[in-house]
Amino acid sequence: QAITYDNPRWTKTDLTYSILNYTPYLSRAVVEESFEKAFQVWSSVTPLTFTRVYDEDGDIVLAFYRGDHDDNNPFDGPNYGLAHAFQPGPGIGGDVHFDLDERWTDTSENFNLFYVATHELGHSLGLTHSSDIGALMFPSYTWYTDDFVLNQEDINRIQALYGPSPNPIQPTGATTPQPCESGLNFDAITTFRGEVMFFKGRFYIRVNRFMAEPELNLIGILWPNLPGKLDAAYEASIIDEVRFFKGDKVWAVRTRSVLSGFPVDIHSYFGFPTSVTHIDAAVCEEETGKTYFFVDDMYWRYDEYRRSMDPGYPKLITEDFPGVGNKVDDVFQKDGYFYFFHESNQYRFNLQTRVVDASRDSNTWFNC
Amino acid sequence: FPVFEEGHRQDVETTWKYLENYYNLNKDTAGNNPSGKELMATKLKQMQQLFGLKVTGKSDSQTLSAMRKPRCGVSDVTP
Repeated sequence: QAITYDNPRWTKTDLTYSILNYTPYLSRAVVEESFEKAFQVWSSVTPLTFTRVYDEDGDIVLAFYRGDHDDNNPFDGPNYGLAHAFQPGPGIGGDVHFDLDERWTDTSENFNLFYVATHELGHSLGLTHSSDIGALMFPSYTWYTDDFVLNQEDINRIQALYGPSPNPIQPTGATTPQPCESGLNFDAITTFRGEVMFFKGRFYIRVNRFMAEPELNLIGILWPNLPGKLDAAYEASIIDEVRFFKGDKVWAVRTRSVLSGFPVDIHSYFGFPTSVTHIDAAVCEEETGKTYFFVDDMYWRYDEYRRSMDPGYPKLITEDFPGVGNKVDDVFQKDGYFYFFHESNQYRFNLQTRVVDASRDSNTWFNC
Repeated sequence: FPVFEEGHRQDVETTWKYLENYYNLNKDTAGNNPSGKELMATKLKQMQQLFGLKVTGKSDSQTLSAMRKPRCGVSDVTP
């Protein structure tokens, strides 16, 4: 094996793997399927192939161990250290060890075996940890939804070692939003107990008076049961709830817990006609308890106290909110203004004068 | 351990163990003997940088909570 200290990689592309043992928490078939999927993540972006062997040790051996297992890296029981792997090389090189004491799953519950295996195989192929919280190679366990997409940074780094995949169509990875990048648009924006949270993909960007820098983190770290790629969100501060929308579903959260019984459909919960299949944006005017829902070029008004839609809606957005355009992506209220966002623009709508009195780029909230 | 704001023994051990496991705290100490305080702060800054935390060199609550998250057992600083 020609392996350099600071750039460890396999010098052959047709690698083999073997499975030494299993976890009691999953069937053999689920374990084998999880591992197969994990290898596919890496083979789909590189020239590497992975073939399972049965009667001998593969280049990469996957095994479950408990506590001290003679590799100078003892496991520590449930939680904390989940697994580890060794750089490319002969013998133990490339091998992956999983902590037998973890509750391994194939769902979004802790700990998803596919996700951890894919991360550890990154090490087996020569990758180190990444400081990008959206990257698969970020050191902490950040799995929370099952629509896994490899991050572009992971793709770039593994292709720096092995080159691109021979597939004619090069797969592109997810990217982690950068608050100060221009042209940034958002899936949803809401206030949350005096702070403002901007949602993009599976991330949130949070700003509050006490932090000079915005905080970028994964939605799942706060609300593991919320999906990514939300459509809309608003805070019903009178009852200390935030409601999130995706498709025709609504989730209600209070602090860090999704309230029981959610998600529910927006037709039965708010009284939308079935023709409404999604919500673009929503905001509750704190002083009146009236919530405005923006859908395509129309808007509805819902009374939080009566818990029913006001009569005479929907109306055209352009009629009552001149200057914000006929489509709204996100909206939230701060002081006497609604801040409307559409693509990478935002419009400050004065609730007293009922006009837009300022417009600027969408990322002005992040101290860029 | 003067770098710790709260001086809780458990926090001290969590921090020490974490930096030992993932940031080569022990090996470096044996190597060139800088003062414990500086070395600890240097390692904490490395960890805070990688995790996108405020780089203070102190085991503040956000740093401790990041240290308590389940994670991969491979070190963050050595290949």
